[in-house]
Formats: sequence, structure tokens, C-alpha cells
Amino acid sequence: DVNQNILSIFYNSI
Amino acid sequence: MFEAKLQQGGLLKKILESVKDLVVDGLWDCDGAAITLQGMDSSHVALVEMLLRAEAFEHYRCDRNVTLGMNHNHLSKILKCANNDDIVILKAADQNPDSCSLILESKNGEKTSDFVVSLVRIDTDQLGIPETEYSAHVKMSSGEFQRICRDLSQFGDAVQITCSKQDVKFSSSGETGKANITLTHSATVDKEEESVTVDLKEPVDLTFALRFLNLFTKATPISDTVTLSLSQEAPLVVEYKIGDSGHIRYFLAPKIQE
Repeated sequence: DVNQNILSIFYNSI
Repeated sequence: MFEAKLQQGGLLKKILESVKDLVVDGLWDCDGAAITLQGMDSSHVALVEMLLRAEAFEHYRCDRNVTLGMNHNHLSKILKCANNDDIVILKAADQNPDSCSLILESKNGEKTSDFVVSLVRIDTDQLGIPETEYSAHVKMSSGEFQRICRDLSQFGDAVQITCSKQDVKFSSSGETGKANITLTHSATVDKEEESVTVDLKEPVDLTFALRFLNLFTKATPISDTVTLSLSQEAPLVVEYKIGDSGHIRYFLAPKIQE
């Protein structure tokens, strides 16, 4: 398993 | 002019302890209503946001919005000189200050120490964190959450958090085997700080790095309870209330299969 970039998750959720 | 006087310096010490191992340099934004801090860890997996409203302070004055780029290791050195019941006063000029003054006063007024901390340049702005509808909220004892994260770290690097019906299950596995800890929604509430509340809209099943969760639990002394907010498509939120006058929220991106 790998950690994700938190910014990409925030931007994808907008 | 920015000036904020905190009666219990211990609170600022606890806040700093809860962020300094995650974020080296943080933006402390001060306006007429509150101080907010935001910062990310160096790998951009986790983000911390702290809010401390003006009412938390005995005296609070902020004529113009000011941003203080704080190196948390430097600030920590100063606050190590403070006793928990010392009064702490923060002062800064309100136009592009390059330093911030901290004054520590003993409770009996017989000792005063003053320090100047150099501010650092931080080239990022604070992020707008999107409003999110979470599938599950779990409220529990902060000490219990700390214990679970610490205990599971013996078994693996990651924790799988599964919420279903009225249970929340924390699981970790590694070379030694597998560990599962399940908490069930409290049937009766004698002491709110010891009870478990699971508020579930949809089941969730997510995996997170324990290294970050263990850093988040440095905020345990700030609140008796912690709230975890989970959604399949969003970062985990781990929130500690600072009395009625603010919060520390940690956001953590879930792990995904390689």
C-alpha cells in the first residue's frame, strides 16, 4: 500500500 | 499591532507539541477573530489545521491581518522555558513582521522573560479545505485512541479502519500476525469522555499510515475526546476540540493498493 498526496484528494473531491 | 495574552501558557505548549513533529514551518494567520495555523508534513500526506478564537485569550488585539511564518522548533525552544501556568503574551508588528516577541510572566508576577523569535518565509498560502459529507463519525476517548494507535504499531505500519452498524474496528497486520480491536457504540453513557459514539450513514473501510496517526495523538492532552470523520473518497479527519474556543484538525490521505 502507498500513501496518497492529500492535495490531490482534496482537489479531486471538489 | 498584533497582541494576544494567554492566561494559561500551558495551552500554547500543548498546541505546539501537537503540531511540531508533523509540520516544521507553519503559517500562523492572525485576524480580528482568531489565530489559525495550517501546515502539511513534508511528504504532503497529512495536513493540520488549528483554530484558536480570540475569546481563548485574556486580551486579544489584531488591528490588521498578519501572517506569522513560525519555525516550530524555534518556538518550541521558547515555550520550553514556560511553566504551564505562566502567562504568555505574543506581539508582532502588523506590516510584514520579520520577528515575533513572546513574553512569559510567572503567575505571581515575580518573573518575566522575553524572547524574540525570527519569522521564516513560507511561500504557500493557506488552502481552502473543501466541505465534505462524511459517511461515518466516531467519537471516543482521546486516550483510548492514542492507546489503540500505539498498540497496533507493534503489529504493522498501517491500520485498517472499518465502520459498520454500531462498531468501529481497527486492524493491523505484519510479520507477527494480525491484531483487531473493535469498539462498540456505548449503550449507556455514564461519562461522556469514556463513551464511544458511532454515527454511520454508509459503511467505510479505509487504511491509513500509523506513523501519522501516532503523530496526531500528540494532541491527546488538549481534549478528553477525539472525533474521527471518515468517507471513502476523502481524507480522514481527526479532530480535538480546544475547549469551546477552537480545535486542532488533522487530515490524512488514505493508503491505496500499489
